[in-house]
Amino acid sequence: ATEQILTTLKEVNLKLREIFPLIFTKGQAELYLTEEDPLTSGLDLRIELPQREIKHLNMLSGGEKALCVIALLISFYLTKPGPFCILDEVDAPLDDKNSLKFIRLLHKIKEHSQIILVTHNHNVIKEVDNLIGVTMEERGVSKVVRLKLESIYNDIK
Amino acid sequence: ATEQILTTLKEVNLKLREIFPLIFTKGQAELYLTEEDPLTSGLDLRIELPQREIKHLNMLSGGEKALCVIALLISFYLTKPGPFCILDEVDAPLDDKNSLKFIRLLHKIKEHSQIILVTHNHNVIKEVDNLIGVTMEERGVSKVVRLKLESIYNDIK
Amino acid sequence: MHIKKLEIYGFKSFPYKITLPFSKGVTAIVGPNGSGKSNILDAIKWVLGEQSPKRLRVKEISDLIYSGNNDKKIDFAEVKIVFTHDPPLIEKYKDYEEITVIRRFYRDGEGEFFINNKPCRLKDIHFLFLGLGVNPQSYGVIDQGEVNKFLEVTSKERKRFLEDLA
Amino acid sequence: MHIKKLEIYGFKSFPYKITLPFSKGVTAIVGPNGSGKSNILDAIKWVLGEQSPKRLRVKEISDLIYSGNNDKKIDFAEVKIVFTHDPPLIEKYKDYEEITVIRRFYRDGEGEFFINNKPCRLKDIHFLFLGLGVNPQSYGVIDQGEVNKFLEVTSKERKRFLEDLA
Ligand SMILES: Nc1ncnc2c1ncn2[C@@H]1O[C@H](COP(=O)(O)OP(=O)(O)OP(=O)(O)O)[C@@H](O)[C@H]1O
Ligand SMILES: Nc1ncnc2c1ncn2[C@@H]1O[C@H](COP(=O)(O)OP(=O)(O)OP(=O)(O)O)[C@@H](O)[C@H]1O
Ligand SMILES: [Mg+2]
Ligand SMILES: [Mg+2]
Repeated sequence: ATEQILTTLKEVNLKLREIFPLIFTKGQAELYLTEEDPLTSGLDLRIELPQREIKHLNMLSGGEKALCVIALLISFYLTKPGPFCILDEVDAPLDDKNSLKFIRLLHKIKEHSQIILVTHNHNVIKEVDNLIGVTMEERGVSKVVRLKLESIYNDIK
Repeated sequence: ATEQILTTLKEVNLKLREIFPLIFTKGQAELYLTEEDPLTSGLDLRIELPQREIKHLNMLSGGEKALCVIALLISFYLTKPGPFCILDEVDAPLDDKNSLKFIRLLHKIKEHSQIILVTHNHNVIKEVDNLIGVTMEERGVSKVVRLKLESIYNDIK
Repeated sequence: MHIKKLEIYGFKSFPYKITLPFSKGVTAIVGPNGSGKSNILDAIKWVLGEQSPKRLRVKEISDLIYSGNNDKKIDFAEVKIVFTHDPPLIEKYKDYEEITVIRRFYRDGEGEFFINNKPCRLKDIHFLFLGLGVNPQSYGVIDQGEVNKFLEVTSKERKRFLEDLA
Repeated sequence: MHIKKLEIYGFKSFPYKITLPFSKGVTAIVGPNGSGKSNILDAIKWVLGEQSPKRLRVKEISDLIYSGNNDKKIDFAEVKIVFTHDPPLIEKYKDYEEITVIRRFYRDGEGEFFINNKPCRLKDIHFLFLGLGVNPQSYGVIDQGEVNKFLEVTSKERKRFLEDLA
């Protein structure tokens, strides 16, 4: 089991080295074990951003924290693709530019994993493969509508 | 002190009776003391939505919870206007329709209270009185730009 | 393997049976605040074996059953999920191109589980999903408002995600 | 009474002095993720007397001082806030149309406070803001990601907000 944890950690960090700079230009991140023994150890994240000193993760902004989590998620899925991934409004803290980065990164893992997400963000809605609409016409009763990408888009404008 | 708490509670509930249905059509909400003695008691919120049974607040969705908090905030400020109100992305969970309701409600209290908010939401940005832009051109160094409403709007489109 | 279809009846805000077709790729569920989007994700978590009321956003498990002014008396909540199983991953179900799992919960507290329409226990469902690499508490399921959780938990809790992966 | 101007120097991501004019009504602070918007709100809370590192999103108070690769050596953090005071609310300052508060913090741990350019103690600042009905921990200051906090705290904690109001 020890062996497995160490190899997996190495693989995730390899992917993280590739993914993190796509989100934080010239940034670097690495997961590391806090103690010698992998079985009892904790896991922490070290981040380097150019010309900034990130002493601890709490200095990051709300959006930057969400972007770190997304980079880790993608690196995990590139290391071991799970059958699916379910995300409920994880893009809520993101600005326009980063919400586009988010959805484009998801496309990198959709080959092996099905992605189901809830969002209010129009930048994201524009770039998904399928849309499911939910409404509550009759009070308290949810109904589902199959949406065409162009029809939802007309509503928004 | 007891007297004061009871009168204030009555006043807030009066305002809540006016504000809450503006956010939740035909809805009603009321703050109530959990025990007899106002000095030692807790404070809870009871909500009624037409044709729905809200057994406890956790049944509400993320956006509905935020709307309840906003309704309470406005009712507090209408009862006793504080000099200012500072809100950091409280509109993040809201959909298009509700983010418009949010900013229009804020205008109800701006007469006596100065409102400073952070947002990424274009529906909200369109309806504020003043805009302050913040950027980080040089890595790690924040700069402030005075924005004209139309100029930010061109960027977004 | 991916989710092909989801059917929900009597669960949370769904008193009438609804059918949701899913396909591969990226699917977005959109709609106004309070319309039932997170409830759909709760339905998926529940049929995958989630037992914790807190993670299903209820006080008691019986709150999962629809309750409202609707004159229709709802006695039970049921969620059915259909997975594709081509190429087959589970030896026991190698002849099945699809695997169907149904979870039901009655007001009197009884629960029923079915795999490919054969009654089974919750343990069998957990076992099945373990074999498919599916876990409602894995790092790939992020609840509303919890996106930063991975960074905010203790380092020991964070390591559990790595163990999931190993 | 409202905030007329804010000046920030050496605080968090602001190594150069910046001046922010404010007016009445609703003001939105906008900009990309990580650009410094919440840092501006932290500056306001700090000059109003906030003492808790957690509410200022730092581990130690010394983390409030700018640190980065900038060759400029920053020795202290300073925030200055200017309020209008017309009609006058505080007897002591009834001849002033504006009230200026400055808070400074040096790397060696020393702190300095000024009201209308006269040195004072933190206690004086707390006292001043109490008189103006201003409190960085009031129900009117909602931090990022904490919008639902009012609903999620215990009912005893929630009552404190009502007492604030009374
Ligand atoms: N057992 C139940 N019976 C009937 N209605 C229920 C039940 N449980 C939850 N609900 C209703 O479901 C609604 C919340 O749905 P949900 O959390 O899925 O919304 P959402 O679409 O995710 O909204 P948001 O965008 O605000 O997150 C609540 O209004 C609640 O009243
Ligand atoms: N003492 C400090 N010295 C230098 N930079 C700092 C300091 N403290 C915080 N920062 C930087 O400030 C940035 C965060 O700023 P802030 O939280 O204000 O962003 P924001 O504009 O609110 O973004 P978001 O929209 O994502 O919430 C971080 O990138 C952090 O590195
Ligand atoms: Mg939701
Ligand atoms: Mg912020």
